[in-house]
Amino acid sequence: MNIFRLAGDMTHLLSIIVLLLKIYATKSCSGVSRKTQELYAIVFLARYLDLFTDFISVYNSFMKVVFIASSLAIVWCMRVHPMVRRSYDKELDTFRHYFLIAACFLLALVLHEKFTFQEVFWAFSIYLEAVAILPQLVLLQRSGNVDNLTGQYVFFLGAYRGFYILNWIYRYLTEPRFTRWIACVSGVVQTALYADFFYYYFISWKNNSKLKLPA
Amino acid sequence: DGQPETHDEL
Repeated sequence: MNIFRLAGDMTHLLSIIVLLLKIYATKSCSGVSRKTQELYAIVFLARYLDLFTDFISVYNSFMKVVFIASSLAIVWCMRVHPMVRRSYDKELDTFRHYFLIAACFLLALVLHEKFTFQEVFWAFSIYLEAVAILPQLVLLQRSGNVDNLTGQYVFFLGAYRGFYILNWIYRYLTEPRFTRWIACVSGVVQTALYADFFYYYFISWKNNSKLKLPA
Repeated sequence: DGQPETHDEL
């Protein structure tokens, strides 16, 4: 494992900790898209089907369990916890995420590394992760104001994707047979979705002002 | 040779 991948995994973990902290400390999930969180839970469940069949490292298995458990915990909070549930902005979170799930699954049926149950679900999870942030970005754009923790959550998620791209470049240069088109192309698409957000995040950071996204 | 390696990333 190289430093870029480790940095990517850590910023990913940090983003989830920030989100859990926000929900736990404020007992509120305002500004957070439940649809994005549900998509992430599906992403992790579909991707880590290999948890019991392919052992890579203790670190790898541990992180898989953490990602599955934390994503389910967030969805659980937003759906079941009485106070958190009340703060959910249903009217702002209108993205039709079922279409994303269907489209990604169809794409996975066509484009995969191998036509097996696990490989199709792995490809599906890669495609779905690439677009899972869309309901969150749309929600932020619709609400205009972004609170600090939600802004940091999206920032760390974007940083995680950026580090993964550096990781692939590093692996491509140092490993003789590193070619993973599905993951790399989807990863670049996913990172590009954050470009706009990053731009406004940087502006607000530079001016030391509250993050605001244009309508 | 088109054989998928194990997915070692998260």
